[in-house]
Amino acid sequence: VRNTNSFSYSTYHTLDEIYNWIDSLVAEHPDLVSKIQIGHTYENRPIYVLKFSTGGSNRPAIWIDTGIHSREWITQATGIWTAKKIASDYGKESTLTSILNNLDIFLLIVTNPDGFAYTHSTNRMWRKTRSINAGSACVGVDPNRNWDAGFGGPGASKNPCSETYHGAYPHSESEVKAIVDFLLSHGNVKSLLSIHSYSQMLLFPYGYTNNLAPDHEALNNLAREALSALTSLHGTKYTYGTTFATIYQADGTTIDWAYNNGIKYSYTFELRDTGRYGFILPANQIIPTAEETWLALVKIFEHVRDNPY
Amino acid sequence: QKLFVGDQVLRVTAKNEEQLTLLRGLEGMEHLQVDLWRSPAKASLPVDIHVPFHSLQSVKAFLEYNDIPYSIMLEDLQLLLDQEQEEMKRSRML
Repeated sequence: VRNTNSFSYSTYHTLDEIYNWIDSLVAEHPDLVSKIQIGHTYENRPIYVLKFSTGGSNRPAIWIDTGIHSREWITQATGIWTAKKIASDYGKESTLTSILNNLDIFLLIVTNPDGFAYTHSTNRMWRKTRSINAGSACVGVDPNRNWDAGFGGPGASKNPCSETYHGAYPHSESEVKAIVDFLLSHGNVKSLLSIHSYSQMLLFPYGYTNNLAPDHEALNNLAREALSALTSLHGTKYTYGTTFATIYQADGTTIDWAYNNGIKYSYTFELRDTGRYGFILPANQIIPTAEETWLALVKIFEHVRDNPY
Repeated sequence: QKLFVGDQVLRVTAKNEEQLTLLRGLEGMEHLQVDLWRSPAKASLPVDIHVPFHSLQSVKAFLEYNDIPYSIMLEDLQLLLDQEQEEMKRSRML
C-alpha cells in the first residue's frame, strides 16, 4: 500500500523509491499536487517536477530544485521532506496557505536522475551528469556550469575529466535544457531556489562576474532575513553574499542564468554539514536540516508573495 | 561498485593566496586523483580534499613540505558509506 505517512523521511532513498513516493503524494493530494514530466535524461529517465497549485492560470511561481549535483544526498532528502511539508501544511498553516493561494510552487526533487542512480549503483561520489563526451574517456558534465550565463569562462573547466566541466555548449545537457525550456515557456517564475550542499551558504548572482546585480541590495537583505530564520531553529551558521565574492568565480550557473532571464529572487543554498561529514551527512541530520531550511524558504516565499514585480 | 577503502578527506586551511594556488595545482596532478569537495577559494575558508588511499602519503607530504596546515576530516570514507548503506537497509526492512 502506497502511503507517504509510512515513508521514512529520516533515511536516504533510491530513485525508484523517490519516484514511487512522488506518485503516492500526488494520489493523496490530487487537488493540490500534480506531477509534470518536463523532459528526460541522457540515459532516458523521466524528469518529474511536482507542481503545488491551488488553481488559477499561470500564476506567479517559485521554482525549487534539489540534487543537481547527484552526490549531495541531503538535498534530495530535503526536497522530499519539503514536498511533504507543503502538502501537509496547506489548509492548516496560515502562512503557507496564503502563499499557495497566491503563488504556485514547482519542486524538482531529483534534478540529475542519471547521476543520482549512479551514486546508488556504482559510485557514491558521482557529481555530474552521465553524458558521454566526444573524444574523451571521461563521462559527464557539471550541470551547474552548463547554463548560458558566462558559459565557458574561467570559473568552469574545459577538461571533460574535471568535476566542473562545462560541457560542449550551453544547455548541452538534457537535464539543464528541460528546465530552461520549462521556465521560459512558463514565463511567470519569480524566484528560483537551487539547493546544494555543503558549507552552509546562501548565494545569489553573480558568479561569473564581480559586478553586482541591479537587485543586489534587495537580494542581500532577503538573504539576511532568510538566514536569520534558518539559524533561529538549531543555531546553524550560514554565510551569504554573491557567489563570486563569497566563494569563487563560477561560470554558467543556474542562478545566474535565472537572474539574467528575469527571475529576480534567484538563490543557491548550500545546506549544512555541522559535523564535518561533507557529502556523507548522517541520515539523522536530514530532518533537522530540512526543518531549518524550511524556515528560510518560507521567508523567501513570503517576500515573493508580498513584493510582486 | 566503487569502493573507497582507506580514502580520507582532509580539511586544509590555507594561510595565504600562495598556498591556495598550490592547492589549486593539486587537482591538476592527475595521478593523485584527488577530488576537491570544497575548492580553494580564499584563505578564510577551509578546503576539503578527498584523497584516495594510494595518494595519501604523497598528498600529506606535499602539504607538510609546503607548510600547509591540515586535519583529517574523514578517517576512512568507506566506513561511513557502509554505515549509510546499513541505515538504508534497516529503514527498508522497517
